[in-house]
Amino acid sequence: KISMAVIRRLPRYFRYLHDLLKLDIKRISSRELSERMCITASQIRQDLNCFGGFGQQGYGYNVESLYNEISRILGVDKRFTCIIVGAGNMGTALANYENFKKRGFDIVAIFDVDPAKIGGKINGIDIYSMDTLEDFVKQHKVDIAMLTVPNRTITEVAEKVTSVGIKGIWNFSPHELRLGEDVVVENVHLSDSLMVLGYRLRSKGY
Amino acid sequence: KISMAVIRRLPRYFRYLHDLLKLDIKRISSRELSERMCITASQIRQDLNCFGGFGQQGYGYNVESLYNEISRILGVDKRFTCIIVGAGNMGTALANYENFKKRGFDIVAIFDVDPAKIGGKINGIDIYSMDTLEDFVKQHKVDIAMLTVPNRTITEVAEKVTSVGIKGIWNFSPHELRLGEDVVVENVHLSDSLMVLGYRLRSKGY
Ligand SMILES: NC(=O)c1ccc[n+]([C@@H]2O[C@H](COP(=O)([O-])OP(=O)(O)OC[C@H]3O[C@@H](n4cnc5c(N)ncnc54)[C@H](O)[C@@H]3O)[C@@H](O)[C@H]2O)c1
Ligand SMILES: NC(=O)c1ccc[n+]([C@@H]2O[C@H](COP(=O)([O-])OP(=O)(O)OC[C@H]3O[C@@H](n4cnc5c(N)ncnc54)[C@H](O)[C@@H]3O)[C@@H](O)[C@H]2O)c1
Repeated sequence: KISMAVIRRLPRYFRYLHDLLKLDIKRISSRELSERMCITASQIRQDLNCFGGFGQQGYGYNVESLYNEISRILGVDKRFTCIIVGAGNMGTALANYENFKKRGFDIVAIFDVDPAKIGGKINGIDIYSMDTLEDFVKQHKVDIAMLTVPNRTITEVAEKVTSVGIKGIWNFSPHELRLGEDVVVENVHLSDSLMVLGYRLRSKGY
Repeated sequence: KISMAVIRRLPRYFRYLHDLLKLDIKRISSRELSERMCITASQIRQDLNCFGGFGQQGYGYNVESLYNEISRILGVDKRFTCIIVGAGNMGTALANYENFKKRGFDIVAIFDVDPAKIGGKINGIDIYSMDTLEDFVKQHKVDIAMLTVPNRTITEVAEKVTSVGIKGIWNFSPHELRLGEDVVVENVHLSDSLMVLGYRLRSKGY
């Protein structure tokens, strides 16, 4: 079994290897990969050894077989059906972002409580009333709900969404959600990335 | 020197320890912390040993001294002056997010090229024309530019921003930026987090 710390790094390997394939690079050493990705070469060797390595002494890693193995582990060929709850700024930015579809995540509907938004569309995706969520989920299998609602409503919205049977929650609010064992919650904390940027700026003496 | 892999996990420890302090919890074992954070206890011990551990056999970790040490390493008491470039959906969502200020990141201005947006405000922050960026940066020290412009403009905008002397770039576009050695770029790839959610859902058999 691969540790979650390694799993969390795999999308980044996936992106870099994807770029290398586009440049028609067939093999790469852990040292070269380390320079491109700003991760230590020993961390790369440690990570990639978790699932069979694919590296050979003196030859480096075979880019294509490594890419295929990471794709298999991440399951990039599987499609996920998603809805957005909260058609505000963040919800709109997510609905407009084309990369999710490329990674296998299809946003099929948006839900909101604001009458001025209901009946509209964002990037061709319909905005429905929250009152119709239960009926919608009865007719379409929904894997993931992206929650971009105001912080004060997050607990009630998360409970509503899981009560109609959705198992995957992508939570943009800063609040920790305590839901059933059967529900998977992935939190987005953009401030974490900003704090790392701050650390790196200070390490350079700025 | 602490590895970047550990540094990237520190904001998360910071948040959990912050919550524990609010609950008036004085000490915690690596096992308890592991359950709360869904990281293995051995990963926690390995991470925290990088900077002095603070753990004692049988007692666990002193929450307050661990929190203070992580705050010191991350430099949470330092303030960073930020601007947003691109007053669209993502830029608006960032300008409205109150957590950045709490973490020490002050958004002082927004820049755009759209005449309909210039002269307006988001969350009390003025939107200026890109033409005035150079003058603005001459009068105010700016540490970080948050780039939320359309993908096709990212290279030219990043070069403009670094040419006026800004050293920190928070890049929301999916494109890798190649800038000078003196510039620090932190990329945001929300699809990485979504791919981890997809992996976790499949591991549970959904
Ligand atoms: N995690 C991060 O780093 C980060 C960064 C920026 C914003 N955010 C978060 O994203 C969330 C949304 O921010 P925003 O700027 O898009 O807010 P917003 O106010 O622009 O949008 C919120 C939307 O939710 C709708 N809504 C309100 N109550 C609802 C309910 N009960 N059911 C369904 N829809 C409902 C509103 O009508 C509105 O359209 C907030 O929680 C904010 O904290 C997180
Ligand atoms: N990293 C991720 O996971 C993720 C997720 C969602 C969106 N995004 C990205 O965020 C970015 C913005 O998305 P959005 O939905 O907010 O777009 P948007 O079109 O709503 O906003 C773009 C803004 O940039 C302004 N602009 C255009 N050219 C400019 C220039 N040369 N200088 C200054 N401002 C300029 C426009 O006038 C507009 O206000 C895109 O790059 C998108 O890919 C990234």
